[in-house]
Amino acid sequence: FSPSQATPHLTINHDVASDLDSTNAFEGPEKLLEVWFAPSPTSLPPGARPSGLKVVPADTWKGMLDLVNCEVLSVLESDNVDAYLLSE
Amino acid sequence: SSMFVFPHKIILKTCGTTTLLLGLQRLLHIAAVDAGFPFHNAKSVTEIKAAATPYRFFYSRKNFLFPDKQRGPHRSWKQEVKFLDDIFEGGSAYMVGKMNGDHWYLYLTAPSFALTPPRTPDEEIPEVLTDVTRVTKIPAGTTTFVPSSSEDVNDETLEILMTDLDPENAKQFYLSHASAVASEKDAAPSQNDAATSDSDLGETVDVFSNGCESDLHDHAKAGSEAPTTTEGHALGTVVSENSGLSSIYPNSVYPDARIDAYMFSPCGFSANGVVPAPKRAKEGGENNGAATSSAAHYFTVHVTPEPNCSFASFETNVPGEPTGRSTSEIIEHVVNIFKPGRFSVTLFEGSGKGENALNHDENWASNRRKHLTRRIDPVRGYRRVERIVHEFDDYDLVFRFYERE
Repeated sequence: FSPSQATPHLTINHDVASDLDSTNAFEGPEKLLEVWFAPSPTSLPPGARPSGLKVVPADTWKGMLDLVNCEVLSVLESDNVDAYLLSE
Repeated sequence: SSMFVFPHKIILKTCGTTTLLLGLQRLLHIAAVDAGFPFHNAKSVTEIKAAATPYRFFYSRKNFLFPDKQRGPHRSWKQEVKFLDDIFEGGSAYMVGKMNGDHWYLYLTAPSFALTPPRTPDEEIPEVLTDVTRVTKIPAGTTTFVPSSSEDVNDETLEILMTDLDPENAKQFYLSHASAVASEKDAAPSQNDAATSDSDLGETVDVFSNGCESDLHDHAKAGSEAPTTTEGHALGTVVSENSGLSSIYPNSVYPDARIDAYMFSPCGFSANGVVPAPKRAKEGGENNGAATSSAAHYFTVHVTPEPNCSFASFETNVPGEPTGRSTSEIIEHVVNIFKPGRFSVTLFEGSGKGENALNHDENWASNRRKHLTRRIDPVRGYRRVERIVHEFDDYDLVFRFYERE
């Protein structure tokens, strides 16, 4: 099996993913926010790190997600976007 | 819930009674401190000094089923808007759809060029200008332009929010049903099933929290240690394939697309998909060309199957025609998976008007509206009961609401 270099790869957070219970979930509709810090990946403002937000480690996002009441189940990483699957 | 982190933007979509907006100030702080985006001392953030100033901001949601049970500022739209107004200057809040029915809320800010100004051309102008899509005249002596990027110009987001799911279709998002399907597959593996199992269930691994990360590339090379997955992820993959979600963007058309799916216990389902764009050569520019040049795309699915609050959402920014599947094909595919009693479609698309908006006449606007509404054809088996088009500064929004016939 030889995946393309462009194929995203997955990392699972077993500590969280193995023991979740959705019994008390009751509200379907989600809240969605989208924050843009530049018009495109190729026009980041002076001072921003070359990879912009993608330089931020997962552990740093974890602190923010604690405030939201979400935990990271897994991360699908690719060159241009990291996709975090979250609890709740 | 899901989060997508791009170099220049972040998307966070959270379910249930999460407190999404309570993470916003920390998010802005991280963007400033860790990613180096320009910041100011936000007047409403006393304990967090540095908060990045966003280029633009969107917040949206459908009306909640149980608003009184929400927490923080999420109990009402009014509280959410006040929360956001305290952070952003000049934000605009909208309610789209029937007040006494299913409606959709949106808060957004206009693009700000204060901290990410359009670049001033330099000696490379002739070459770059071939790629310019919008040119704005400003006082003699200088020319300001916004360089094209596929994401800036063609940015589009399609969201389908479905309620009152068909009970038979909703069953497949229960753990017990998914386990039964997985057992059947194990009992009678076909050649295709075996391939699926090897490539999709067995390739993912590893511990997130202790930093011992590796990936499928490592395992492919090592060819030894047996990879492991949690049951939620393994069953999520089964559900993703069995329900038809994984064929929305099939590997035959999108070879590098990948789905990360999770089946909750006793029910509920979430999935993220990443659809990488072909790599292009490094582009020049003020960021030393280090940022990757091609836009990547995503899609995400969340399902709450219980009959008293059944709901499913699908969101994507994978471009439609001419390079991909048409928007109406995607809508029909998704709706057939869940067969909802009611659903809304929102299509948010960059209009390309930019700073030249005032130069466009009514004909242009009319043609544009026709183009957008054509993208969402009638959906078989459903009656359209709402059709609304909003034109914002440089985005257009089409909202449609359907009920089962």
